Amino acid sequence: MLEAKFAEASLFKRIIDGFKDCVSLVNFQCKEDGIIAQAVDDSRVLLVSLEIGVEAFQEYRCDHPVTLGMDLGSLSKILRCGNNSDTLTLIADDKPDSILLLFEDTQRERIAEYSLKLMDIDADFLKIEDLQYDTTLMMPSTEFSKVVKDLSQLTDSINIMVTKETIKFVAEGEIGTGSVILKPVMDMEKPAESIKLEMDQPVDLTFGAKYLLDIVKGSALSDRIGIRLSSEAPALFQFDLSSGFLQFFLAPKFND
Amino acid sequence: QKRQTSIQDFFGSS
Repeated sequence: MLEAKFAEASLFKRIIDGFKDCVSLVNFQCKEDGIIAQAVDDSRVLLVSLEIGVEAFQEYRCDHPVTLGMDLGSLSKILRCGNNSDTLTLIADDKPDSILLLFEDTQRERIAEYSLKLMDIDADFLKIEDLQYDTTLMMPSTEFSKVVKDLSQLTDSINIMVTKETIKFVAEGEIGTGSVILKPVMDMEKPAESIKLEMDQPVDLTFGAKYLLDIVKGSALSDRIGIRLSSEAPALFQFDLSSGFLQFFLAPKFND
Repeated sequence: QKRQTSIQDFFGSS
């Protein structure tokens, strides 16, 4: 039996909205210690990895591990039926054909109950080992989102270059070029506005703009984004939850 | 021209 209650439905909505546009069919693996999910987009360029720890729930119970295969488009239709401030409980039995979503507005005694048919999704679960990164960045997710959206207007590839004291984003397109340079900055009054940079090796990497546009949809989850870059591995973009995270691994573009 | 790599190039088959 799974009973996972979010204090606010908006949290689960924001999690699902954060990656529903790049992957559609996802297995959610529910265990004693929380829920994890992983999916690769159709073009096999972007890997999404989600972990929702027990602490992120108001109440959580999972007696037996259970995998819930869901179509995120359908799930998100149902999530739109609940109000953001409702509590949301996900309920499934040990061998479920469907999952129950229970929205409760405790102020108004309103209870809405939906069931979603589950799917048998054939997908391997990749073991993502701890990778070595050359550079780690932490910055406001809104800032990163703006850079990506601005530069994506010019081109389908965005170049990210990091040297000791500078983070440079470059777009070269047919209509023109654009670049944004950011420097590490510590904002004592608003720590969330700070830009932190830890660089072991400079990096110069190119990514498909369309994937970066998918990734920044996770910005509603956290006001900070962690970016880890390596010349030899997919980049990692991470939004932290109060317990858990939403990670995107993005394969770079290389010179032939 | 740059070539788009795939997640499988790094993490093996999925």
